[in-house]
Amino acid sequence: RVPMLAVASGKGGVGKSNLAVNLAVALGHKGVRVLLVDADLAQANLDLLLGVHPRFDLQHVLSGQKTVEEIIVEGPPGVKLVPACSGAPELAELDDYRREVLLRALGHLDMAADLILMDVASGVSHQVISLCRAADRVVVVTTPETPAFCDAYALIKVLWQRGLQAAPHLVVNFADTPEEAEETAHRIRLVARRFLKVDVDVWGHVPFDHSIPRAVRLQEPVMTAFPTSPAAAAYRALAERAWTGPLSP
Amino acid sequence: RVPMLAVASGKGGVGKSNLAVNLAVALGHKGVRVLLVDADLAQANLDLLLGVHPRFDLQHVLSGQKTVEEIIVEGPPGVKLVPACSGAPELAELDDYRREVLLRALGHLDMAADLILMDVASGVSHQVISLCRAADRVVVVTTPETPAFCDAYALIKVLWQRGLQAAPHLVVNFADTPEEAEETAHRIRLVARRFLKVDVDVWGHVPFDHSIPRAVRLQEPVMTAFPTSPAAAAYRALAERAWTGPLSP
Ligand SMILES: Nc1ncnc2c1ncn2[C@@H]1O[C@H](COP(=O)(O)OP(=O)(O)OP(=O)(O)O)[C@@H](O)[C@H]1O
Ligand SMILES: Nc1ncnc2c1ncn2[C@@H]1O[C@H](COP(=O)(O)OP(=O)(O)OP(=O)(O)O)[C@@H](O)[C@H]1O
Ligand SMILES: [Mg+2]
Ligand SMILES: [Mg+2]
Repeated sequence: RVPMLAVASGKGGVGKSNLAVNLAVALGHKGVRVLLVDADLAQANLDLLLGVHPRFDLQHVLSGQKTVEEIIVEGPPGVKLVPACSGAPELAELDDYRREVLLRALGHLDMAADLILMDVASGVSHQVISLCRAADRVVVVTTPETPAFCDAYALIKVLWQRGLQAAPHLVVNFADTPEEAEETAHRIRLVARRFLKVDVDVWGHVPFDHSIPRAVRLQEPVMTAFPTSPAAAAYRALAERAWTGPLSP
Repeated sequence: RVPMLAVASGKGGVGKSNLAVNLAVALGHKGVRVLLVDADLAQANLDLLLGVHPRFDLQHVLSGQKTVEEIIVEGPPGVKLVPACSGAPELAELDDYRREVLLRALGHLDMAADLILMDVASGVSHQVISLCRAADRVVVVTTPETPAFCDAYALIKVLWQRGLQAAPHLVVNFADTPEEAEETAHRIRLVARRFLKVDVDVWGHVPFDHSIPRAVRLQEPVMTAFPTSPAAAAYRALAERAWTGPLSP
């Protein structure tokens, strides 16, 4: 069984997809074979961030026309993408049977991979919760702002109450300074320990960096478009932390 | 019947909630009595942006413990808030019956209001689609970036195919320049007209403005925290456009 990491957040637009893509690329550079799954099923974005144009997507798998292996597209070295669909409301909230079909297909892949990295939709819907619970590890992304902080805590609370396997990990994005990131992470750890009795494991932070929006416009991961940028350095450090820590083989 | 405007987007984190709050405040300044509804039911954010602390929320209405009138909290002049709940997955996707209960309660309010302004969750789920279809008008928020553009188009497409009452309106947020906003709006109008035969009505744009994150940290709308900021001016112009145009009494 290939280990699975879910990237989730609660609040929208906090940088989940950029983290998923760049974490995958940074791990690929280290020789890890990563299968990146766009599990924001109704609103595909990973293909746009990677600059690839898939002909088929998970909708074709769920309707039985294709297998997961048949829809996979090559990304940067070490990274393969399982693309989602754009504008399909019925995929935003799968019924239990189709959700099982999807998770079973991902669990029995007929290909070599060291890690499955799943980018999950924002929110706390049943679909988000069940995809996170199916993963071995979950990393929750937040920013220092109050709405993102509250939504991240709410997601951690719901996941923990619904029997998450391991304590969630945390990444603070859009940090103006390392101190602000630490302060935000510290506050989340404090409320999670006090009210939920769970020890959130802080992986680190990604600074606010204009090279990310620039890379998004180029439809190329910042890791390859601006490899010397502060963001690329941050993603590399997170990949190091993730792969020597909870995801290590 | 009080007219209802829904603020939606497809992509997460594009500025829907800040637009909803500041549009409500700008209209309130013009003497309009606005009922702001946090229809991102599972992840309340409007209370945090207004700096209010509701004791009850829509969860209490849906469980039959309170009426909508009983959970309403006062906001800035002219604005009342119907608060949502934080961290309640069962509210992210209501069943048809409970969704009907909510819309009926909003439709038969026992209070004076000139406009109901609904902040909808990101995404294209059935809940998002049905709340938009229940509104008289929908304004879709996008940014100039490709993922936001594609998600906005996907939402417009799904809404139009599912029988939206009137052509959607559009606001471009995070614009670096007015030209970039116009170029983004123009591209959306072009694909919507060519592929969907619908004429999207562009309301205007909000520039990237640091006073918005500063206001978010203060838990105060930018309209009242930084009334002379570029963002406040943009929100005032949008309120003028909305109230003399499609929402005019
Ligand atoms: N560290 C950063 N510095 C500057 N901009 C950033 C950073 N991280 C993300 N962004 C910007 O924020 C936008 C949103 O990021 P992204 O699409 O990854 O968020 P998301 O959480 O996946 O959103 P959604 O809720 O729609 O899934 C990006 O388009 C990018 O421009
Ligand atoms: N014009 C702007 N200039 C600068 N920052 C902005 C602007 N508009 C929004 N923001 C920033 O983007 C963040 C996200 O905005 P907001 O929460 O309103 O988005 P949303 O679309 O409601 O997100 P969600 O998908 O979670 O509902 C805010 O916290 C704010 O800091
Ligand atoms: Mg995303
Ligand atoms: Mg919002």
